[in-house]
Amino acid sequence: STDDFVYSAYHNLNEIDSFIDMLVAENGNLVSKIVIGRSYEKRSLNVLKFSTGANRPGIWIDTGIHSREWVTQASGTWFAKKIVKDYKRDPVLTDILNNYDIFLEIVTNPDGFAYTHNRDRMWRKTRKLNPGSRCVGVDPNRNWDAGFGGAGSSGNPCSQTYRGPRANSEREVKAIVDFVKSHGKLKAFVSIHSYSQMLLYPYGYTHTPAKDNDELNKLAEKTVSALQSLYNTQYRFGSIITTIYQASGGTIDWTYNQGIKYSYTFELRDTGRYGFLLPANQIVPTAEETWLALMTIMKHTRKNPY
Amino acid sequence: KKTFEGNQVLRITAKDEAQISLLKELSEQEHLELDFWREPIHESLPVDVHVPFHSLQDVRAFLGNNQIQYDVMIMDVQDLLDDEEREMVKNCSSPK
Repeated sequence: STDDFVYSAYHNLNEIDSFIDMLVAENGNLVSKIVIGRSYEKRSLNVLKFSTGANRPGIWIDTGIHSREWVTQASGTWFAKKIVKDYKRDPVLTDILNNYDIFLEIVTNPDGFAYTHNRDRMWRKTRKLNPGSRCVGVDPNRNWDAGFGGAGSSGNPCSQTYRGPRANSEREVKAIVDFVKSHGKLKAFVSIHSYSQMLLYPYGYTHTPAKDNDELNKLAEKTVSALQSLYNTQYRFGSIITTIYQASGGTIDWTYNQGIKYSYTFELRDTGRYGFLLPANQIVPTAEETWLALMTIMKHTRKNPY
Repeated sequence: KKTFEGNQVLRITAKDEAQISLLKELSEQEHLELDFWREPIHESLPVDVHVPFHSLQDVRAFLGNNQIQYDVMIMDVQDLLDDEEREMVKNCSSPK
């Protein structure tokens, strides 16, 4: 069962898919699985839906869009179990779930993730063949229709930040785009990466501040201090372009432009010297501290309907 | 399966914008096959680069010649991956 699933270990795609099916089977009244599409190599794109009623606004969380960032998929698994454990026990989460659905896509780039297990642990992108190039894959965090093709992404298929031939060319991206548009009532969107301990909000493709910049900045500050309260993991926060660099075609720039005000990207820890190779014994502490941050964003979303 | 014996990850501390520019030039040397885990952005942020064994000497020489400070964050990438693999096998929960 999901009670004896080892959350303090990394798992491959089969094991995570099994976990998802077990979680749904054990909690049929709260959790369902939606397949929002198929990847380039035809793997299903599975989204867990946590819902207590119909026609609710929603909150989206995704992990693993960059496949080598293993601590994010592992944290996503832990989040899923945390939600079912805490519903009706934690009054804040219960209130959120009695008013909002939560959507959680744990393996957002399954082709890349499978490739990190079978062939190249350092693989980041999708696994789509690029016509005319010996290099494979597109950076799924440069492929969104927000400043697409601008500075901060590459037109070279061999680059780690290759944007792809056009916006939404990646099936893994298009599936989320279609889901967001068809749902129409997502109020928060959190895309989780690793590593560099940052909490980022729009924009990445332009220096023009987001119209909700002040509120996003204040909420980021609260969120970061909630995260830090557990293990004192230090985070920076700010807009993408002022905090790290110009990045065009990014996920949360597009979701923000769709009207999803609370759009954030996390860059989870490495507090030591491991980078993407974070030891498994740091998975649970990372997930625990990040959960405090997610709860801060979800609580704010619940208290500030729009 | 791709292996990474002898590959290292260097944590580079640029002291000014000029050194950041030099590191950006380095990142464009495709033959070195560098994988920047943390890009050269600003001197206030560390730069982490995964260097294949065959490029180590060139990269160290480049950093030395330009007095760019660095230390070795991961001595041998494959060693860490072997540890990770052992952990996973130990905890493998085969699908029901």
